[in-house]
Amino acid sequence: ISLNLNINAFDRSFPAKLPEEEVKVSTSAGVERKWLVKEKSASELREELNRVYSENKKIKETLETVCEKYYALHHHLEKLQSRKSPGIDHIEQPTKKRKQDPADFLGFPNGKTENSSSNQDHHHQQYEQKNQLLSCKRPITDSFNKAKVSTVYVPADSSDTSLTVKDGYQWRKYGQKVTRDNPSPRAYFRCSFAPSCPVKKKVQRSAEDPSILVATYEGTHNHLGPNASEGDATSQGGSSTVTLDMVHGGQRLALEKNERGTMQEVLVQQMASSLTNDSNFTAALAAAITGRLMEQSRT
Amino acid sequence: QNASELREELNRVNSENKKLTEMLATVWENYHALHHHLE
Repeated sequence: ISLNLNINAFDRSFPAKLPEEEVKVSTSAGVERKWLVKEKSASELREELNRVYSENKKIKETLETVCEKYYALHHHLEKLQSRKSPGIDHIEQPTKKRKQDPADFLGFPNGKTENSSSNQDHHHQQYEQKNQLLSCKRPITDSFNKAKVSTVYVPADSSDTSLTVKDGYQWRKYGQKVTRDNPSPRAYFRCSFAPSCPVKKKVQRSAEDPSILVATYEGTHNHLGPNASEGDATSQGGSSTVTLDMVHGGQRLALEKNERGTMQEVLVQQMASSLTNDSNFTAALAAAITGRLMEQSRT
Repeated sequence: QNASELREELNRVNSENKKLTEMLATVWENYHALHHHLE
């Protein structure tokens, strides 16, 4: 990534480059001289004002460009981090040194223990100041917030390699890796509402009992699940997580029934979504309703 | 606009430019820090 902004930084020597205005003042008439001096002063002020306006414009343009570059770079860093360290490894491996994130580095407010480094404090102050002045706060710290973690155990068919746990939410798989302690790979998912929703999930077969899937949820959904009746938008990993917890006690039938129900609901929602996005379908539906209304009005 | 109004406006824009320059320095510094971090 190039640091070159392809812009000409505002030139501080700009005023010096301006040609000095030559004003001929008659030495024979004092009144005329006074008038000319006053006139020159106003003219100079106007010129100075124009110069300052021009500088103001340049600074604003430069600032906008740098801001855009900064956020692009930050977004790039987030992408790199999610690719390099998927999931929530640091939770399972507390001895592993936590990877430094940009929030730490730049001193962003992230809910973690503040580092006492004066450099970070400095950056933090600058960041706060920037946000105050720019009024362009972005939720860049959301993904760094400390997340709640919960684990659920789900019985699964040994032949099923999809590592899918139906829990009432939609997920996007973004990675899979083989871990040292388990022959079965571990899959990483993000909530489909990401990046606005920070919840992550990782699924892996239990090393002790391969017929059980272990799903670990990190974070709290900040939206309703696909099934609105699930209710609590802030429930961790969805309310069906609680149902899945019960499964651990051996209520397999209840789980299967619940899974079928959830799957149907998800399917219905997906179908409804795709249909309402289809303009032909919407037009046909509108025509059908209009036709029905007209029929009723005739009778 | 008379001279006094011009001076007032000049002061206002100069003050705004000063703030903007400070902001620019801050963002620029953060940008460099992030770039360095990525390297």
